[in-house]
Amino acid sequence: FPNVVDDEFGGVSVEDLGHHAGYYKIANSHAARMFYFFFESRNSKKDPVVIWLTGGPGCSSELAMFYENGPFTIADNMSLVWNPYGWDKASNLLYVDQPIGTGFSFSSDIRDIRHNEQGVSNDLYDFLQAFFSEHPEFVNNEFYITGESYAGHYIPAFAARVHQGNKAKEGIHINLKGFAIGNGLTDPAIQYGAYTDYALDMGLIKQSDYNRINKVLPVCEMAIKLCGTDGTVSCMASYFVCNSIFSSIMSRAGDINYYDIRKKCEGSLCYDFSNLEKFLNLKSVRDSLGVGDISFVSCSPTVYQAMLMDWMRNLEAGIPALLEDGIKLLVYAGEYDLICNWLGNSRWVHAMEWSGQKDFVASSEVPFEVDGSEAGVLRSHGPLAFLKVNNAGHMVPMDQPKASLEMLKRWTHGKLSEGTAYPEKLVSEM
Amino acid sequence: PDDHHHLPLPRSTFPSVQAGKLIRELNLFPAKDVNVLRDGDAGLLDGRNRIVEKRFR
Repeated sequence: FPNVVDDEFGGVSVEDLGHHAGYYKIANSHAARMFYFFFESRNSKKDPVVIWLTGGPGCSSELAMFYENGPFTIADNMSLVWNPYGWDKASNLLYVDQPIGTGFSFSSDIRDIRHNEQGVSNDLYDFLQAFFSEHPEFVNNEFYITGESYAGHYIPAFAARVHQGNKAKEGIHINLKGFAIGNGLTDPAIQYGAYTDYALDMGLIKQSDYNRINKVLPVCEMAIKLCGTDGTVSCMASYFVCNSIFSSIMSRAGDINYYDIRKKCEGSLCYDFSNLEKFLNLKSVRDSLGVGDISFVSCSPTVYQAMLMDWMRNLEAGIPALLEDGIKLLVYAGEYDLICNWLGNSRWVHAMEWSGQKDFVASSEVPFEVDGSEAGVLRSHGPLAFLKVNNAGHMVPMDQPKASLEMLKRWTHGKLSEGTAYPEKLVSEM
Repeated sequence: PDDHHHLPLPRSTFPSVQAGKLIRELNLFPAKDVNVLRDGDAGLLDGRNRIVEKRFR
């Protein structure tokens, strides 16, 4: 990148860092090329490889890269400023533009636009195979899948696809150790049922609104049940019915920001991420990235609509098999997000049937402390953990950058319920 | 059935409306709806049948 302000990055010059970007051809597609950024860890090449998936569906992962947990943020003068809490401080960090058609990822064949998680996860699996064949030095590192929002759908499907590929000895073995979902949409039947409860608890609607809106709930639940994990028309019907619950809450709640109910949306604007488009359309940046004349599609309405039948499918169904095989799952949620609220996430995690369910439900909540103060509340048992993050909305790494980096470090080190992940380093600093 | 004016579904639940709203709320205005190249863009595909990766600074 040009224009990196590196004076805040003590001791290490930008030239020492391994930053890569490019396209991999997706093997089992007609003509798809997936674009990615790869940032080698600022700490150690031996750190885990972490892939981040942004939701939407149809929004570029560069949104998170520049506004949440990437190495830099974009200043108004289009220079880049180091993020002291970028997740590349604890991992070798990958951002991919997916599904195809999003960000800089493209195809010359409309058939490569995906409509379901099978298509999305196969493309991501093909991407990983291409990535690790180009970067064999990282193939033995631990591998973690992370992401947010609609990625609550992508992530379980992708984790299952990787695990299935490993079991079938397909391609390069990927050292998958875990997956994390932040404020995600994973089990719509439970999560849509939690909307009114959360809205009432948080004072967004009155009891009379609650009673009225809840009359739609049985229809929504029935429609989602019919949709199941592989329905088609029923899934589309449930999208319309169930989203009327959310719309009804919003029409009563006024101009609140449904990603963070502490905030209001001014006009139609809830966030200003416009510097992303400005920056990625600069000629100097495009030349650095080698994207030629390919458009940058920050969020794709076409990709969003293409996933219409996928919305209400239950992606929780594939998770128990992964847990039984020892693959870790962390579900975390900022407490002030309405759209993928912590209550709905907590409910589906608790309701999930697996061999450790009873022990997970019976386990005690413990404070998640960062720098001696409570950054959240954690419940965990075996490979499963749920973390409610304090003072955060939908985008936890943006609202609580330090806590979210600490969460990543502790989780990948298997020390989520303990103190800091690097106690020895703190002692040496003392 | 012919009284479509009384359908209980508000237009705001349509996915096209939702997608537009999502994008506007983030103050984003992508120039294209999706990155699918047309025939006229064939030149953009030149040299992209291989793996492309740049180490950038």
